[in-house]
Amino acid sequence: SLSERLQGVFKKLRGKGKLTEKDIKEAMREVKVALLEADVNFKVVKDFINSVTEKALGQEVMESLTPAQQVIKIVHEELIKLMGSVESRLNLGSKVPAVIMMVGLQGSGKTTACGKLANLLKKQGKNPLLVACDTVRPAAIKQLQVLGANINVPVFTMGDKVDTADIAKASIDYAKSHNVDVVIIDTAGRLHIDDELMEELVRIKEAVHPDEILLVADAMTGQDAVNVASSFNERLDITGVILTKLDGDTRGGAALSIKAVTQKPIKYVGIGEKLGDIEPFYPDRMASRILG
Amino acid sequence: LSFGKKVDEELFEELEEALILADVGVDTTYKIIQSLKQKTKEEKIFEASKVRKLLAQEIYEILQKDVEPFVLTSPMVILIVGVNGVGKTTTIGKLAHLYKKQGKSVMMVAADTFRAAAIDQLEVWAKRVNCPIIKHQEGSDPASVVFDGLQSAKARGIDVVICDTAGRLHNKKNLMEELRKIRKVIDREYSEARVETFLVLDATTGQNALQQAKIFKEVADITGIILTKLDGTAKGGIVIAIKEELNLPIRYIGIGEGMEDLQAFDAKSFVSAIFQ
Ligand SMILES: Nc1nc2c(ncn2[C@@H]2O[C@H](COP(=O)(O)OP(=O)(O)OP(=O)(O)O)[C@@H](O)[C@H]2O)c(=O)[nH]1
Ligand SMILES: Nc1nc2c(ncn2[C@@H]2O[C@H](COP(=O)(O)OP(=O)(O)OP(=O)(O)O)[C@@H](O)[C@H]2O)c(=O)[nH]1
Ligand SMILES: [Mg+2]
Ligand SMILES: [Mg+2]
Repeated sequence: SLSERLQGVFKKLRGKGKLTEKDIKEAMREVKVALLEADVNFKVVKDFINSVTEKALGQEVMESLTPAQQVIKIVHEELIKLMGSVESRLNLGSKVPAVIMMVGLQGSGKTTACGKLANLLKKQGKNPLLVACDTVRPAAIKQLQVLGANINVPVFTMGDKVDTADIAKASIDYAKSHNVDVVIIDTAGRLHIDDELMEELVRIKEAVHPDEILLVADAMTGQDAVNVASSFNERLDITGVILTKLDGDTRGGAALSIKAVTQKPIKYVGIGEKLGDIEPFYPDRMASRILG
Repeated sequence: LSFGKKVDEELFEELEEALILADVGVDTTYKIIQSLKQKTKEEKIFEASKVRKLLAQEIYEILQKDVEPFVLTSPMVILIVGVNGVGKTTTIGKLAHLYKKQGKSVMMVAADTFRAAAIDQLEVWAKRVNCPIIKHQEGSDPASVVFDGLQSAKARGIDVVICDTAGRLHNKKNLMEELRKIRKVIDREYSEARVETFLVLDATTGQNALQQAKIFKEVADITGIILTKLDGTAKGGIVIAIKEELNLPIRYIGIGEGMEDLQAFDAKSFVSAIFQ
């Protein structure tokens, strides 16, 4: 573990008396390795190590009898600060219906996340509507319908031959005349470098002005997380992130990468395949997990 | 570009960064760069472009070492496994299409009986490539669907049976046990068939892919890897670490969502793509 590795570094430095800047830099190399192994992006790690090294050169560490513990404490605190406060509230605005749009790469967990949020909102006394705007993936509409049926939430669909922005617009009209207060729009997975498909998302956004545009990202994403997150954010100005499959054993460094490049809050995490498997994002838990 | 640039520590740091950004991982990158520095010294290399060529060659050798070509024989059972959302079901559509083009008879087995509309999804692919599909009700026992699929394939003299399975995280013990059971059924019910178990990995996955490969290999005797979503910006470099540590050959790559978007793995182009 990182604390064991840092103990090792400082142990062999103990004999030489006072700690020097060079010693701290050596300790920071261990932190760098730990973060890279946790899938935090290379450039994000560089910036993080620079800012933490500055803090670690202060008296706390240099004059401490337990420098390893002090370094861990500083790293941990910096990570938590970077990951933002617990922000699990959806900003549903004042107009009715509120609109949530889910976006992201192929297979990240969007459709399942739509079901999970619908379930959550229903338990909070809302009347949600799921909207099938994935008109390309085989049986995507059926998948959403099965999820909706499981939690007794209606699914709005116009089949797979209608333009997705038109489906989104029509779903708002349907919502207004059916006492729905939150509309959750599922979209097809797509690559952030596919201009035509990214443009489709912009058109849906302009058609229905979502209150929340949530990037659904797989927690086991590696170095590519920064490319994906910054592209989606630049095109759509996302309002938040849902990190999925955290019931796996990935360290989840993608969380730090995504937060660092977008500055947008991670609102929820997926912790399983069932519709109840969603919980708020806790920055301190994520920080501990990343450090390993 | 570093043509005519000298070989110095800055060059090795640049190459190290490229490998890390490609998800090769810290340990494997370190080993590769150390070996590269050694060779550069021994062979007295002073040109950066030559060092780059040496690095590409080194990675190529890791990927190609002891790899037997994949030959389609009949009868064959291909079991497709992997964690959630990596592209298993879509890849089966692509494989069926490829093998049919090669003149083989193919059958699909819808053994993901868990996920919403998983059977429906595979059925669409079966229609697209025009091949038979064996399925049960959603919620039924996957091992029994496989059992039925194999009986049917034997009776019909099918060349290649491809089994879809539910996505499952490798740290879920009960799901890995279910997979072990499915594998046992195949070995027991179709002993005359050659069995290939392909682990599907998503190119966007980071270091966790190594753990996935380790656990799936223990449970389901993985014989090859299919790396999907290489049409994105992720490089999938973790397969280098996987090949080095577990000697699993990469058989195919997925480069899109259509039936034709599957290619046999080509180590040379994979390596050059890492440095683009
Ligand atoms: N273990 C686990 N599996 C999840 C989680 N979220 C989603 N999944 C699974 O991941 C797979 C993909 O989920 P989908 O909801 O179909 O993903 P998607 O983003 O809609 O996929 P596309 O529409 O094809 O882009 C399914 O097998 C889900 O059950 C999670 O938090 N944990
Ligand atoms: N861009 C791209 N997308 C792919 C590729 N392979 C699969 N996909 C997409 O990834 C998403 C998930 O594919 P699936 O085939 O449903 O994945 P799966 O592993 O069967 O998912 P589960 O059964 O839920 O675990 C779909 O949107 C596919 O179209 C690929 O090579 N490139
Ligand atoms: Mg979906
Ligand atoms: Mg599937």
